[in-house]
This record gives sequence, structure tokens and C-alpha cells, in this order.
Amino acid sequence: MLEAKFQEASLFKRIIDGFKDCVQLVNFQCKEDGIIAQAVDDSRVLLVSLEIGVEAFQDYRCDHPVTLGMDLSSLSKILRCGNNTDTLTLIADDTPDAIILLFEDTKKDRISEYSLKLMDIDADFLKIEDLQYDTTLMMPSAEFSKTVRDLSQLSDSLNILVTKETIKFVATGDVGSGSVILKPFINMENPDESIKLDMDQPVDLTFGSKYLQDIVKGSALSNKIGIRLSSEAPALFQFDLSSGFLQFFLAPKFDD
Amino acid sequence: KFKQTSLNRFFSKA
Repeated sequence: MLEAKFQEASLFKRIIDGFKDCVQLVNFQCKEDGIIAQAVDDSRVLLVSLEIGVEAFQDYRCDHPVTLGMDLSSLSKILRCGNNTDTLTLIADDTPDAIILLFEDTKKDRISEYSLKLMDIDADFLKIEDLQYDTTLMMPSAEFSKTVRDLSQLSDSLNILVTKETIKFVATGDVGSGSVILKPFINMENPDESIKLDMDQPVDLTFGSKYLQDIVKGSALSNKIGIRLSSEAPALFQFDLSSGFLQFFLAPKFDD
Repeated sequence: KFKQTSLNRFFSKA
């Protein structure tokens, strides 16, 4: 039996909204210590890895491991039926055909219950090794999001260059080019506004703009985004939850 | 010209 209760339905909504546009069919693996999911987009360029730890829930109980295969567009329709401040409980038995989503408005005694049919999803699980990164960057997610959206208008590729003191985003397209340069700094009053850079090796990497535009949809989950870059491995973009994370691994473009 | 790589190049199936 799985009973996973979010104090606010908005958290699960924001998690699902954060990656429903790049992957559609996802296996959620529910275990004693929380829920994990992994999915790769159809072009096999972007991998999404989600971990929701037990502490992210108001109540959590999972007696037997259970895999819930869901179509995110259907799940998202149901999630829109609940109010953000409702509690949301996910309920499934040990061999479920469907998952129950129970929204409760504790102030009004309003309870709404939906059932979503589960799917058998044949998806391989990729093994993510402990990757070595050349550069780790932490910055406000809103600022990263704006930079990606602005520069993506100019080109289908976005170049990220990091040197010791500078982070530079560049887009070069047919109509013109643009660049945004950021420097690391600490904001003492508002630490989430800080930009932290930890560089072992300079990097000069190119990514598809459309994938970065998918990634920034996770920004509603956290004020901060962690970015880890390597010239030898997919880049990692991470939004932290109070317990757990939403990660995106993005394969770079290479000079042909 | 930049060419998009695939995750398959970096990750193996578990």
C-alpha cells in the first residue's frame, strides 16, 4: 500500500510541470524511502531524474515497492483539478491498475477524488555514474531562466563558457548575436541571489536551446539552480526540493 | 557545424 500525502498539491504540480513537456510516459518507483523516477526524451538527448524524499511529504507510507507508470499529460489534467493549497494524497495498492489522487481542502471540508489508470511502460533505466565535472555553478533559477529564454530567440544553440572569474552565455544566429556575462558574487542579505562558481577547468560547451528551454521549466521548484559542466559528460542541471531533487542531464553539441 | 550528441554515448543501461 502506498499513501503519500503532500501538504500542498502545488508541490507535486510544480514537480510534474517541471518536466511534463519533455517526457510523456514515466515510471514512478515508490519505495519505503520515497519516490524516484527517470525518463529520457524521445531524441535521447535529455534525461530527467526525480527524487522525492520522505521528508518532502506530510505523511508517507509505502509497505511494498511499487512502480506506477503514468502518462504525464493525463496526470497533469488531474492535477489541475485540485487547488494549490489542498493537501494531495497519492494512494495505490500493492498491485495497482490505477492510482487515486485525493485532494482535500481542510478549511472547507471539500474532498475531491480522481483515479488515473496506470500503464505498463517499457523504459530502460540508465545508469548514471558518479560523473566528474570541471565546473560547478550555483545561480538564481530566475536569472538562468531569463538568460536561456532571451538568447534562445537568436539561435538554436547556446554556448556556455566558464573561465576563472566569468560565466558567459552566447547565442549566434542568422539575425544577430547576443551574450550575457555574469560574475560570481555573494549577496549576504539574500543568499539565494548569489552566484557561486567553483571551477577546476575552464569549459566551453554548446547545448541545444530547445532542451535548455525545457530545463528552465523546473525553475518553479527552487530559487536556485545548480549547474555542473564537463567537457566529457552530459551537463547536469539541478533544482533542489526540501528533500530530493529534479535533475536534468543534457548531452552537449560537439563541433563536427 | 555543431552536432547534437546522444546520451547513449555517455550512459549505459542499468
